[in-house]
Amino acid sequence: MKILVIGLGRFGKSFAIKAARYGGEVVAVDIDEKLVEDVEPFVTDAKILDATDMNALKELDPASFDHIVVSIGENLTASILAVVNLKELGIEHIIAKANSEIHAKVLERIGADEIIYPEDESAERLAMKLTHKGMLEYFEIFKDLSVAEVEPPADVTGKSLKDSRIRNRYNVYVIAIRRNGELLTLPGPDEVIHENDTLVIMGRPEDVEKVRR
Amino acid sequence: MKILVIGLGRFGKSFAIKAARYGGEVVAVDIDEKLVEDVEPFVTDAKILDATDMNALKELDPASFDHIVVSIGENLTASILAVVNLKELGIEHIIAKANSEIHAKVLERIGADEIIYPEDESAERLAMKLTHKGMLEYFEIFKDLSVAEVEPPADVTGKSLKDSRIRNRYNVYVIAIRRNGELLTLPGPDEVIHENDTLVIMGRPEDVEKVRR
Ligand SMILES: Nc1ncnc2c1ncn2[C@@H]1O[C@H](COP(=O)(O)OP(=O)(O)OP(=O)(O)O)[C@@H](O)[C@H]1O
Ligand SMILES: Nc1ncnc2c1ncn2[C@@H]1O[C@H](COP(=O)(O)OP(=O)(O)OP(=O)(O)O)[C@@H](O)[C@H]1O
Repeated sequence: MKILVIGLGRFGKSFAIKAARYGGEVVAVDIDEKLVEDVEPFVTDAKILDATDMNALKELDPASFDHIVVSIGENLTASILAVVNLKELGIEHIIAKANSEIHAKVLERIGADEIIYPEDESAERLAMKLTHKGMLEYFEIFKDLSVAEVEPPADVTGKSLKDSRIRNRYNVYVIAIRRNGELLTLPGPDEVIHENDTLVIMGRPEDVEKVRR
Repeated sequence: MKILVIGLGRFGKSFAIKAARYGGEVVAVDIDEKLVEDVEPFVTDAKILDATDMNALKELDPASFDHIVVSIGENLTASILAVVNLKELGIEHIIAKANSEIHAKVLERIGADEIIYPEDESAERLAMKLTHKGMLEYFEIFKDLSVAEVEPPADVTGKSLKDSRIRNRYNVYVIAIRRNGELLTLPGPDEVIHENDTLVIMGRPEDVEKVRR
């Protein structure tokens, strides 16, 4: 996988290094020389580059990459110009990091195909966890599928999964049980729920949220 | 749920507003008056506060909160002092946002119980997705459980789940199939895998990563 990362802030730098570690051929660029130097030992190639400069971008041969990530932050103009330049160069799929809701909206309009807004996504997960009693973990996998780890509803300890009727009552599936640090995946209907078990459930977000103690 | 948010940067502000929207009683504080004003319509209470000032913190009665989130960023010293102050006030569980690996390590050492590092978590997910051919979504739910959406391995289209032997070959469970926009949850062993289906799989991270086209 040939991956181009434009902008080496916290997200861009972290991404570039991880993608390289997972086997990607990573070219990492930034306008700031120090950041380019910092990341250079970890990636395939690191260059100083102003992404608002169309000619400089052309020299990278952007079409040769499988994925391009634009992770320029504070400078909204630079972030937007970089995406527009890449679109002008015929790049079909661009992943861009947004710094705010309005930034995300602008990026969508100018053709970024995937928007990443790390602070918002983490804030969402933490807000779900902390406002739902008994919810220990929460992940919205898709718009129609969430996975959560929850303490069992009050009346099910000592019952089998079948007798607990969790699926009928809450419309969620128990895909795993965490017991004494071990994970039992896809437990059968006769599995008895122990005191101190936590349940890993899956279902529509609106249903998963309702499973509380 | 009574929740105190200290620091209203992108993460803190987003978290405060969402937690309030999900029914939390949210007190949001920051040293910057403008940010306090911005968030005020959306939360229970918003105050200007310097979290390095122990007396100011005491006045908030931190022990009365179910959860405290310290989301001060750039100013590492302020972030650290806020956590130390709260520990001095006897607060047992503090959630703190980190801006870097070293920041996270310091927060751990001084007693933050849960560390959130949004850029790193998002970078991890994107790096997994982009370096694994055919992987469309990836979530590490726990250290021993990942969920991913993948294109089916080359030779399984047209076969039933049972005949595809995905579980034996890859040690992962197919917990859902995405077909034409619909989600089929917990498909049975006789479900045939169609062209253009994507599979939602679950298993240990090291096993999930191996399911590629
Ligand atoms: N024209 C440009 N060309 C290339 N890189 C640029 C340009 N303008 C800004 N950058 C780089 O983009 C990087 C990310 O920007 P910045 O640090 O403002 O973002 P951020 O959103 O706060 O990042 P993060 O949250 O990931 O730390 C910086 O390292 C900066 O040098
Ligand atoms: N002593 C303090 N007391 C209270 N708030 C503080 C203090 N010092 C800084 N803050 C606030 O913390 C907030 C978050 O800090 P900053 O914006 O630097 O973080 P960040 O990590 O870049 O945030 P994000 O990535 O969430 O945008 C700022 O709004 C700032 O005013």
